[in-house]
Amino acid sequence: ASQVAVLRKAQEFFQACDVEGKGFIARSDMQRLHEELPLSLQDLEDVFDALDADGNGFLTPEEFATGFSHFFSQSNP
Amino acid sequence: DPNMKAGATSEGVLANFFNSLLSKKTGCP
Repeated sequence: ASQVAVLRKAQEFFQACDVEGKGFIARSDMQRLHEELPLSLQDLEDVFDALDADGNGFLTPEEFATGFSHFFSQSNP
Repeated sequence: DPNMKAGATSEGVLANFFNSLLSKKTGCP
């Protein structure tokens, strides 16, 4: 049940990041967060690269959820 | 090992990113 909650949260964040409803998050979408979050542009680049598992320059909902689940399992063992 | 160091750094940045999103609650703009 908790895994479903984590995936729902990941989906919620993904949809909020994908403001245009493209179905993916581009690097420029990630850089928009610079104004909202206390992270530098370089940090956001690193986050994007870390989540973009296949390195194609687009974050899919699956890649985003995988990264979020991994983070969650690390911080809440 | 530089690869291990890079991995640890990205984990820290990811944790920072997701924690920021969680604390914002409203998520991205």
